[in-house]
Amino acid sequence: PTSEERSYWKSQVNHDICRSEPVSAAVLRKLQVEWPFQELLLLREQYQ
Amino acid sequence: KEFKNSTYSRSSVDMLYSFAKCSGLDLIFGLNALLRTPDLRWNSSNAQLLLDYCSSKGYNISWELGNEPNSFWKKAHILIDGLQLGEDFVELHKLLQRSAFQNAKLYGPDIGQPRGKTVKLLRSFLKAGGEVIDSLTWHHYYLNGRIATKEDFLSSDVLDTFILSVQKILKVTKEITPGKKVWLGETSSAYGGGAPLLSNTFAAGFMWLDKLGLSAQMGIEVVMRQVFFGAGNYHLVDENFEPLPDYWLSLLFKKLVGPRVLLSRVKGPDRSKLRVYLHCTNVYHPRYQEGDLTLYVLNLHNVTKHLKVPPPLFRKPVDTYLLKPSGPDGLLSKSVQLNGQILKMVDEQTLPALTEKPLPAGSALSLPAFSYGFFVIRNAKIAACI
Repeated sequence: PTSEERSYWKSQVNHDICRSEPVSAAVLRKLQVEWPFQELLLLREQYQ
Repeated sequence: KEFKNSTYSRSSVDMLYSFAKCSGLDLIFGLNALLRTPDLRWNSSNAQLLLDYCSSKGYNISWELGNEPNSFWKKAHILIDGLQLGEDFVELHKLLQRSAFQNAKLYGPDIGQPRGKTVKLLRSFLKAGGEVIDSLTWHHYYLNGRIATKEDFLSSDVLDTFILSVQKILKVTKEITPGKKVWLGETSSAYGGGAPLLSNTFAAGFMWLDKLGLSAQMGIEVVMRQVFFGAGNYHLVDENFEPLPDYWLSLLFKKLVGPRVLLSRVKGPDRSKLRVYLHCTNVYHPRYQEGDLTLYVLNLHNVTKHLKVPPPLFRKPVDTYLLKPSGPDGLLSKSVQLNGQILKMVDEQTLPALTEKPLPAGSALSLPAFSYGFFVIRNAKIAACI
């Protein structure tokens, strides 16, 4: 796991996973930054 | 022909599982079938690590092995025949039996369109591994997303091509493993990410609703949609998680349509452009009861069509749920209206009410040009639905 993921999951320990706290701003930012690149990769694979 | 080494961390698996669980979805994990020993048997060591982790967490997961194995040569220059793939599934089944996943379901082989070599692969796969799968899965797309046109999306001939593909799959299955369930393991309007400005619009609903109707009619009990969220144009929610037309259509379908299918026919000219499907109504809908009927209809004519249901249903009260595009883009709109009201999330977590429009008893069921909708016939007291 990345450090952001690790800190997110650490914060979720002993919690009901379906009543988890909102994802931290750091994780959200990371996912938003990564998504355009993942999107391109997915699209290329789908077309292949 | 080369793949980057990618890693699923434990926390990625946790996130995936909790997303599915907390959304009320079942998770089917597709294992990598391209990891091979030198003599081309499936190398299960990587899968074993995942199984061990998932069983340590007590996760309830079903499994698949490989994606579109008919294209393995094209994608990865690895040639796997049906016999080998069947044996690989038997190996995975043994692995599951030895783990905490003895009762887990196994689905496959997730083949693409049933053309020449693919049908041959399916045939030999079923002979070698048919016994260990709980349902046979295959993938279907009508068109290539890069060249699909609006006319294709509205063509009854294009919609009818699905029937032939289903028949081919059912024929092989019945021949080799009679009684085996057949599912659509991945499907959408057009492959390659969907068709830009089409697959995410109202126009895509004709393919989606017709596929749901035909699948149910032909005995396919599960249809897995490509894709809930993702790259391209065929997603159900956009990058801001705003629902697109096929999301609203799916939601209405889930609310109104039950699993029991009845036969329906249209009397009149050019029937293939007025497509009707009839089910028992979903009895979990609070407004409806056992014995009610849900008719869903697609009008591909360029004029309004009026349907009359035969007696004794003619005098029954009917609720209409008519879907039409909203805004100046017409059929290419990303926004839909239900009975004249634009469908929109109330807030981030709240869906709008899906309000019916009751019709006076004895009314014809009207469907404007290029629209689709649902009609619930209330108090129908149909014996097959009770």
